[in-house]
Amino acid sequence: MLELRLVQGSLLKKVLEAIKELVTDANFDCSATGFSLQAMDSSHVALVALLLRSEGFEHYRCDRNLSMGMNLNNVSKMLRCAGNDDIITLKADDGSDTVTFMFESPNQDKIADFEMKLMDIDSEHLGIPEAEYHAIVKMPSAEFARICKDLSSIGDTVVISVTKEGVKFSTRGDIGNANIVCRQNTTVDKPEEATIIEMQEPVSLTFALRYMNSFTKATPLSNTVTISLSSELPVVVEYKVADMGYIRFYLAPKIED
Amino acid sequence: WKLQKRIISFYELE
Repeated sequence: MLELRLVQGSLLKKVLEAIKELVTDANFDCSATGFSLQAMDSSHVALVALLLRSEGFEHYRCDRNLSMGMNLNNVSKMLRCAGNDDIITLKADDGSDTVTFMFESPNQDKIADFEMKLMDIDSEHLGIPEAEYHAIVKMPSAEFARICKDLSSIGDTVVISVTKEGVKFSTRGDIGNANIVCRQNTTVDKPEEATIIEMQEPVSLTFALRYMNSFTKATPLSNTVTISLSSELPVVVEYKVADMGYIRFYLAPKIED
Repeated sequence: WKLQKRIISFYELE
């Protein structure tokens, strides 16, 4: 028996909008730790890891570890039927091939349940060890989204370089090239507007902008984004999901042929 | 030319 009640149902709606462009089908795993997902895009270039900790739910019952295969476009269709202020409850019986999404309006005057078929998905699960990153950049998520969008009108790839001067996003294309430098800026009115750069050593890596733009679909989840970089490792682009977890996007770099 | 690496070349399959 599985029963997860999330008072801030809009978080789940935003999570689905953040990942459904990157991943088509995925297994949602439920355990005592929480509700999680790990999936790669169809090209195996990017990976998304979601964790919503059990403590973040108002009610969390998961009698045994359960993996539920879902088409994310179909989940998104279901969740779009929930109001932004609705409480969302996920229910599944042991051995069932369906999951039920229950939506309750805040004043309890409307209760809806949507049942969705589950599917069998063969997914490859990767072990991702904790890594020491050469540079970690924390910046406003809207600023990062704007930079990725702007650069993708010029080129297909972005070079992200971190030095003691700041973090530089560069691209080049047929019409020209572009460089955007963000310096560390902690003298702002609100902490979420700060750009904070922790650098152990300079790093410069090249990534496909198409994927970066896809990651920025998570922008509504968090005011800030954290970008962790190490030479010849995938970049990690992390958005916090309130105080209950995170979405992490991993993207493999491009290297010289 | 830049070669696109794949994510599975960095991490072990579990």
